[in-house]
Amino acid sequence: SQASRGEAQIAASSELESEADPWPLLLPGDGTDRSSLLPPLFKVLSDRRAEAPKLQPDSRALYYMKKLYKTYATKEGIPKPTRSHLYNTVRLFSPCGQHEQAPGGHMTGALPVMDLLFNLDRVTAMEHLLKSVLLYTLNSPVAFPSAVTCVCDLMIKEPLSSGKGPPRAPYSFTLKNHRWIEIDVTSLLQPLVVSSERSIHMSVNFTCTKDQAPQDGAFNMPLTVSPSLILYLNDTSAQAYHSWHSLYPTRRPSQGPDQDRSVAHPVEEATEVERSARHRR
Amino acid sequence: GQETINLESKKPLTPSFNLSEYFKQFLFPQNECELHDFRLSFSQLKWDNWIVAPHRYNPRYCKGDCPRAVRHRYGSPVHTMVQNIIYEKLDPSVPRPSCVPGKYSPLSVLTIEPDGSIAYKEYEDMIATRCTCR
Repeated sequence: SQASRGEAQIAASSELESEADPWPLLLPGDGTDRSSLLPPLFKVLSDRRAEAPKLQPDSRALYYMKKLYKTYATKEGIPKPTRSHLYNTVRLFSPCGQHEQAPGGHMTGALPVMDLLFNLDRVTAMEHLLKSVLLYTLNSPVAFPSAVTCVCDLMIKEPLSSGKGPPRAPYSFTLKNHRWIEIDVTSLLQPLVVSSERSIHMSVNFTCTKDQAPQDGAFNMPLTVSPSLILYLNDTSAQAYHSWHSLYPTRRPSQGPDQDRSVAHPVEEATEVERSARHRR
Repeated sequence: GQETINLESKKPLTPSFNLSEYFKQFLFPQNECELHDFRLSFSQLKWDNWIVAPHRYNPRYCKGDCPRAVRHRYGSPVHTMVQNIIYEKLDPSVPRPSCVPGKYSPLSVLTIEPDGSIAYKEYEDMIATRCTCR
């Protein structure tokens, strides 16, 4: 039986190897769109032809995300336990379409009014939006001689929310020596991402003035004209890591109802354990 | 058994086995089930055109023989010992307990998506951190 079992095993493994590609075993046979089912890691494995991404991201955006990665993970890629946030996914989108509505007036550091189109196809149904920001990059880190106050007027042009006018929000903030400017647009985007909108068309009107001498006029705002859109998401799928889960592990199945007593009387429980341990020794 | 005891007691006490052989059975087996490193870089898998970070990834793996008394070191359920006894005493076609990962840690990955967007994602169970016998 030993020999026949060995032959059977050899036959089974050769049959497996003869299989052109084991990955179809993992994928549903009904021809549905598989790519959304598998995390990107397996997609590459399953279709083996690891084609390079069609579009290469903006270098400044890549630099920003690499800094974010170093903040959240070690060199080996282990998520740092110190992070307190609940999102396990951060997606940065560059506008796939933009055009200037009106030229900017450099007298007060105004940027041209921009129409921006973001395509959010990569956001999966299991990813819930926690926060979103528009990220402007300063072309070169400058320390402004005095505080600069900026007002950014954002308006979502499409999809139009039913009934009400286009949602808009003015933002003002003080700009000192920043490399990036993050404008929180969560309240504007939340309803759109929740309703699984996949493309968002917004217009941004950005004006900055110097606090001390607004009448000075001309100063050049060294901002990149087109911002990136960053979404902080909580991926609720099984293969995503849920740090709060490791913070509050589920109760062990072996724990019976009396275990709750130990929680109520930790001191008695500790002496009991000590006594039984001494007795066992 | 009285006469056998008398016979035994008359026999000269000669060491019927050498001690080193005897103690060998208590040494830990050389290739006992344990965690092994396997450091790879995503460029070896030709994934580095879409995985930006980390550069190195050590998923680790478990390899080795499961000792018979697995409970004390591997946190195995009693079922594992039962399976071992079945293999040894009743039916060798039942496989011995296998050395497999029992605990994992997550991995953070920075990727460039096909549409050019950039994604930071944390995946569960990507690095084996402890082995067990099951």
